[in-house]
Parts: sequence; C-alpha cells; structure tokens
Amino acid sequence: APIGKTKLDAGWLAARSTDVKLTGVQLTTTHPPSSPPSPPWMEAAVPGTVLGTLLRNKLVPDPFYGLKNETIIDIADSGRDYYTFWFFTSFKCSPSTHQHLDLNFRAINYSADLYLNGHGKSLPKGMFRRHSLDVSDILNPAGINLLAVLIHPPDNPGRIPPEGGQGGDHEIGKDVAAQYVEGWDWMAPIRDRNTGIWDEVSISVTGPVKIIDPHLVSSFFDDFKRAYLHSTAEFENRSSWLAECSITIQVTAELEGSICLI
Amino acid sequence: EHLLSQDLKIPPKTRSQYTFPPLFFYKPQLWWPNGMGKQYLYNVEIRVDVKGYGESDSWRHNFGFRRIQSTIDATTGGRLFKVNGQPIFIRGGNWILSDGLLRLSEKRYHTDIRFHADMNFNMIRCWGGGLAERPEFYHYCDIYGLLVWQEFWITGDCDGRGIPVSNPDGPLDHDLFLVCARDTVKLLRNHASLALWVGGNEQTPPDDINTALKNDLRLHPLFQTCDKDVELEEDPL
Repeated sequence: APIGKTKLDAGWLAARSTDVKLTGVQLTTTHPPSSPPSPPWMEAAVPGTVLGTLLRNKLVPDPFYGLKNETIIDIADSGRDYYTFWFFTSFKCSPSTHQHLDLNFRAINYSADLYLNGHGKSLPKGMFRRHSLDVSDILNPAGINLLAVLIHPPDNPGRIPPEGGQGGDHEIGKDVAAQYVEGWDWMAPIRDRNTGIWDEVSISVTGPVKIIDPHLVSSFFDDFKRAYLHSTAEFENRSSWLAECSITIQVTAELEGSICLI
Repeated sequence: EHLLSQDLKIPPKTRSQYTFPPLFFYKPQLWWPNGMGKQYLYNVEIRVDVKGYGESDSWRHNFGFRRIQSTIDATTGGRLFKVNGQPIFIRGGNWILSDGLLRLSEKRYHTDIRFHADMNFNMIRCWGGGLAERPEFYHYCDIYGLLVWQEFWITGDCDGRGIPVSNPDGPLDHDLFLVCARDTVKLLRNHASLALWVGGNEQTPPDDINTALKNDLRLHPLFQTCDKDVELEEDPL
C-alpha cells in the first residue's frame, strides 16, 4: 500500500442508536447495513454532526431559517439516546508485511465506541483531542474493512432555561467541549450540542517507523540576518527489530513562479 | 544548507524523540502579517527511511520564519504585539466558528479567512466558547497573514462568573482538559499565524490548569536569549 494518508470522507452511513438492534460486532462482521441504505440507516455527513446528517436527509428543518430551530427537539427533552448515533463506513487497504495502518480521528464530540471487523475499542472523552489507532492486526485479509462508530453526546448537555441566557444553565462547562452550544446572547442553542465525528477521519500507511508531531521553531540573530530552524520529532519503531533509520529534513522555497530553490 | 540527513537507531517497540542540528538560513524571507509585508512560507519535509525497507513515513508543513512577541504595556494595561521586531497595530475581529452544525470545509475556511484579510484585519481572536480552530483555518491564516489569538475552552459565563454562578472550578475533569490542551497545542503549534494561547474568555482557568498551561507553554530558555531585541555577543547555539 502507498505510504501516506487517505481521508475517509465519503460513503458514510448513520442511524439512531435506539433504532439499531444489532451490536457493533454484528454490524462489522455478519450484518453490515446495506448500501444504498434502507431505514433506519441514512447517508451521513462526515466530518459533521448528528444534526448536520439529519438536516442532509431532510429529517429536521434547517435551524438557520426563521424560528425553525424551535421545532427541533432539544437533547434536554429528548434524552441523550435520541442524539446517540451509529456511523458506519467501509474502506479497502492491504498493507504489506512490514507496513502499519493507522485509523485517525482528528476530533470527535464527545466520546465513542469503535468497532472494526468485529473488534471493539473505546475512544475516550473530550471534544478537542485526536485519536490514532494502529489497526494493522485487525484488518480484513480480503481487503474490505467494516468500521462502525457509536458516538455519544457530551456528558453534561444541560437544559436551556426559558429565558435562554449565555451558556444556558452552564452544565456544558463541566465537559471539555465547546460551550456556545447551549446558546448565547447572539446565538440559539444547538439541539444536539454538536455531537458527531466533527473533524477529519483518515487512514495512514507507514513502514515500520512512524513520524509523530514534529515541532518547528525558528530563532533569529543579527537583526534577522541569521536564522536557524530547530526541528524536533518523535519517531516510533513499531517493528520487533532494531530499526536503522536515516532521517532527513529538507526545506525548499517556491521562488517567483514555479522555480524551486533547494 | 537546507537538506540534512542523520542516522538514528530505534530499538524495537519504542518511541524516540530526536532534535535535528539547527538548519542555518542567511536572510530568510520572513513571514509578515496582513498589511506589513509578504506571507512567505517555506516547504519543510521530514522523512524517515529504514534500512532494508525504504521510505517508512514522511511529513510536510508550510513554515513561516517570524518572531512574534507580546507584552503588557505598563501604562495602558493593554497587550502590545511585535512581529519580527516591528510594533504592529492590531486590527482584530472576533471569531466563534464558521458554522453551527460544524460543516467546516476547506473551501469555507478559505472564503472566510480571505474575507477577513480583505476587510484589512491582521488578527482573528478565537473565542473560548467556540472551537480550538482546525489546521485548515490556520493554513489560510498563514497564507493571508492573519495572526490568531486562540483561547482554551473556559468562559466567564460557564466557569464561575455567570448568572447563576456555576462551575467555579471549571470542568469536572482537569486532567482531561490538559490532555485536550496538550494535544491541541501539538496539532497547531507549527503555524506561523498562531500568535497567542489564551486561558479563556473573561476568566482565568482554575489555578491548577492555568499553572500547567503556563508551564507547558513557556518559552524554551534557548529562545529567551534570542527573544530579546539585544545584539548577542556570542551565538548561544
């Protein structure tokens, strides 16, 4: 498989958790949802939120127009399960022996239970954190991998007081999540509190050694005539043997036009 | 000068942190905020090849050489910014987020950020009740020269100064807050446009969180020296 990242941003399906009687293991082995989807499954917006998916399927009016937001049931009245949703997709990838495949979520709100080819894993809470899982050992040899993610809303979605107000009843402040979702003086409340896989999902193929979170810093001397680029990164050897590596940093600058200076 | 390779042996099943020897640049093209000059970006690529295997992984980023300083002015109590040693008059705008249903496409960010540059802004303040903005937001701020003031997820209203007063000690799980804060810093820290991390909106985070954030985000001693506007006798490198 080619080294690098592939976004998973198409072909997602979704269904309300209370409408699905199957488990994550069954969804990702014997009983995957059909495509095109049949109720209760629908096409999903990923990255996006539960409300974004419901709006895409015209199951709620557009909350941005008139007072339509008032006609969408708030999570405080519907209960958390109403906005707890399954998201499902499949992807092809056949890494070779010494290759590794990571499944990456750049942000999820608020926590999730993930199933891949019948193997389950919990993704911890927090709206602003990345999740990266080495799934090399649980890939499907046939190449088609089935992924189901059960997304749970924030733990403390709160209740909007009749008078509204800044941050509603402030319960959302108990979580590590965006607080505007309970409404503010300039903003109506968001009914699902932005529950969902709200940022990029990708798979990335690497060899035995992976580069993690490089940090680039510049320092200047002599009134900016002299500059240095300081670079630090983590390198993870996921093989079971000593990795003799050659690590390279290269800086190029696009001059005017398409001429590159190396 | 701008291509460097190093050998590194990494034991099985371990993570190694490695710092390259600094790369020297003579009179690099600097990155400037909107209205002060060009937003020059260099392509930085880091690659790892493994003996007996070949290319194992690679990473690339558009990097801008700039120095951003900010201090509190004793007279006015306001915060003064300097970029590359030049004082800058901040023309900033408030930012909550691009869409209430988080339909945050690259195209949308490009349009939003260019719009702010066209309005002659040179800073965008990401309010603490919204999001830690996404790499695509910062990428276009890098391109259009909009400095970013990024707040963490604390607001006066929800964290101890609202009506009713609630959550005076902030979120329930302080460790979770710091896990998210650290991961967010690692996600965004290489962007030229990132000018300032701020604890929250109209409220200081709880002491333990605030102390940890200040500690994690303090300037490395090496850069303390070159962060002053003084001519250095000898090169501390």
